[in-house]
Amino acid sequence: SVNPMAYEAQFFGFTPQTCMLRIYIAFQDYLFEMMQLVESVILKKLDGFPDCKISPSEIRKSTEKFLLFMKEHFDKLFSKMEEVLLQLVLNIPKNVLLPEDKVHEQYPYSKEQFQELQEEIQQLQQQYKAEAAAGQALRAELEEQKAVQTELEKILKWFEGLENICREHGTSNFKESFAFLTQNAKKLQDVLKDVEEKSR
Amino acid sequence: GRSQLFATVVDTFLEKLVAAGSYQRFASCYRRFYKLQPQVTKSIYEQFISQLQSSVREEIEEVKAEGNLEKLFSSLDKIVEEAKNREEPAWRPSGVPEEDTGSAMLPYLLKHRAFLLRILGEKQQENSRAAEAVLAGRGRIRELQQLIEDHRQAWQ
Amino acid sequence: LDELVVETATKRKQWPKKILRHTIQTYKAEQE
Repeated sequence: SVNPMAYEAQFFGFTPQTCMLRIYIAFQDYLFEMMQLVESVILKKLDGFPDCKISPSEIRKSTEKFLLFMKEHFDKLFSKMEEVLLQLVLNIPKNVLLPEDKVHEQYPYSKEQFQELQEEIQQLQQQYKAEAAAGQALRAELEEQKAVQTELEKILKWFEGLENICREHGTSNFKESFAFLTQNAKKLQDVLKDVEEKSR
Repeated sequence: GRSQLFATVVDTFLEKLVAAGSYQRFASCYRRFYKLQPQVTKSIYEQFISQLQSSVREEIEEVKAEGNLEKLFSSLDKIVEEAKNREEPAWRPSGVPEEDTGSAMLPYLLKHRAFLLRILGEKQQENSRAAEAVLAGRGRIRELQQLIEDHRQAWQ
Repeated sequence: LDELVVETATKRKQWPKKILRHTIQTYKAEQE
């Protein structure tokens, strides 16, 4: 099972394994290049000794022998180095949290709690809208009440005005004076009738 | 620190590699040439080793520069230092982006909720005052209507 | 695999901040 070391990649911007692979390939290339160089230098030196019996294929064999030996040690040493680097240098200890993830430490919310919180926010928004609408309706009624109150007060004023007129003309209690008036009117009618009869 | 450790580990690797590929080993592989030209063999070997070491070191410097490793190592050392008294394993991405992002948004959700609670409370207070005023207004209007009715009755 | 890991890790590093910016804008707009 491959450990993708994703958290390390989040920090470094590359996976540690890739980094090690890149170093391995580069080192290996150098080793091969150096060996090639060594061999070409030796062959060139041999040109100076035409009578010596060392053939290029023999040199090639020696190169391969030395390279094989170096490669074995190289691989062993490199995997040791890789192990140490992946464990101690290019790794993020289990108890360490990267700065960009700090929020997860401060708010250890579960998925359910998070959903509840979202629902609660939805609900609060609905409630607020309802309250705002209710507020509008209340203000509208208050406006309406003002107008109605003004009208009713006008009517009352009118009545009061009426009663003031009566008072101004000495009839403080309208009812009595109305009764008095009616009596008077009736009396007058009787007197009138009386007069008419006499005159006939 | 990590940077120091990195350099040490690479140096150790190189030392051991050179120790493995000793001059004896080299001379024994190229035995006949060595017999013919021991001095030349020696200098070729020495050049081989120093060239190999300098190439490896250059490569390491290149990788460090490319990956900006010095800076990353020192900042990681700091981060690890800060977490040194934490025992339990720290949070790691769950693999479900929605969930992980959710937690990142959490502080703002909480702030938003607090805001909504506050303005809802204010609005409710405002509305209850308005409701009282409306009820008072209705009462006043009933009074006025009653007064008018009384007057009207009286006139009637 | 390596590219996927790096791409995923990069998103994990960068996107919460981006999303957060939009979320905050949304909330601010809503509050206004």
